[in-house]
Amino acid sequence: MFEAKFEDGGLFKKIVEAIKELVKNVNLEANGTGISLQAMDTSHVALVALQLNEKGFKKYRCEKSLTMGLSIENLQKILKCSGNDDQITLRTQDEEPTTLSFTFESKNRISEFQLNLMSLDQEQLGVPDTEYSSVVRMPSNEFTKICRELGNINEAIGIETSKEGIKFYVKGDIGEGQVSVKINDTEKPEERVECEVDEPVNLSFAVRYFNLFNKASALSSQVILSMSQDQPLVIEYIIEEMGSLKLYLAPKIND
Amino acid sequence: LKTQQSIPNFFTDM
Repeated sequence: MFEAKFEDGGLFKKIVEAIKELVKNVNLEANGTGISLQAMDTSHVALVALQLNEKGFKKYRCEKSLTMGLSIENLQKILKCSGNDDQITLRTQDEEPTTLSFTFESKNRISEFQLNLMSLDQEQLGVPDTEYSSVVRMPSNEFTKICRELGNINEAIGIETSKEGIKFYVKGDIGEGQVSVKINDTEKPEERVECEVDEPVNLSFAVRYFNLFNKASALSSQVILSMSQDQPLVIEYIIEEMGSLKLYLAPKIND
Repeated sequence: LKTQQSIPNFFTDM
């Protein structure tokens, strides 16, 4: 039997909202340590990796590892029947479940839904736990804003790191521009900008994906950008007390 | 000219 109860069901809804335009059908994996998900977008340029630790749930039980194939679109239809303040419980009964049960609980209502599961043949990738040569932490809303602004000018965005900070730049048909974000150690943690640069990087990415990734900014006030030259960048949103959502994006490279 | 890479070029199949 598998059971996982979110004290804050709104959080689960935010996670689904954050990934729904990136991935369509996903395998949700549950085991004794928690729930995880890994899926690529249809063009295989981006990878979504979610980890929710067992300790972050109000209640968690998983006796045997299981894989639940879900349509994100259908999952969202069911989640629309819950309130943002509901507690949400996910549950399966059988060893090889064909449905995933949802209980939505508020002060004055309990709802039950069953979502049909699918058998998905999905590629599972081994993502190495590497050290990145540049790691930048910055406010997630600021990153969202920069991507939106520069995305107007060109479809590719450049990211350059140095000891001084991080620079975003674009070159398009209409002209070019750059935005430098300064390091600061303000007392408000959500406004802090930190750069750990062992080696500077200069990378280019399709801004369209960043704009999709930025839907996850509702999960955390800070975003962590980890980069190495000519490697996929990782954008990480820490989900407080529960785990993290990591979004990988393959770079554009000179041929 | 820069070419868009894909994720499986970097991460291996498990």
